[in-house]
Amino acid sequence: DCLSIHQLAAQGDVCQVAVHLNKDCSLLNKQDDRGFTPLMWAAAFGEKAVVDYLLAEGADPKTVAWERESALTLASMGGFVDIVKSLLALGVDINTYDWNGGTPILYAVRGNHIQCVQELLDRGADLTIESDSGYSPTALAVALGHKKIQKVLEEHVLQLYSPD
Amino acid sequence: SQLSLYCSPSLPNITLGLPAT
Repeated sequence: DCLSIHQLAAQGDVCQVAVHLNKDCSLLNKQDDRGFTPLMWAAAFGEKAVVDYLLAEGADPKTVAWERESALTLASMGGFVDIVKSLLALGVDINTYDWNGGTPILYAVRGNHIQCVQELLDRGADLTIESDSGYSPTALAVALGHKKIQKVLEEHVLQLYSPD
Repeated sequence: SQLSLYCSPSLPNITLGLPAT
């Protein structure tokens, strides 16, 4: 009873989230003191069932927090590819950027989440966008020594320029 | 980043520790 709707969402407790929303439907998109919605908390913690439930109830996947954090960037940072897919299916901005110029693909690279990187590439993520410190996804992969991800990125670029 | 139920999730500095380009 002491947990907020945000914390309940992060715990993955669909039933408790539903109980709270039934009592107060304004909680669906309620932003906490940093602007995070329950959907963002669930996305950050990889709680797919809660994410699906909140989206089905009409939670806004495009809301950004005060420093422009989004559910997509949080899911990408955590490597939660199923959640990334669900959010992209709803038309969220795949190139959304936050307080340090971080985009979903930059976070997926930083977290070394190869499936997420691949999914974002397949859905058209912009590889030219750099962080505020000037790192593109490829440069970041190289700097962090994430060789498999570097290979995926390079192969993607080669495909883009393939005559086929 | 360490996730905790007691504070909002946060996104880390993308290039913390890396030299500026």
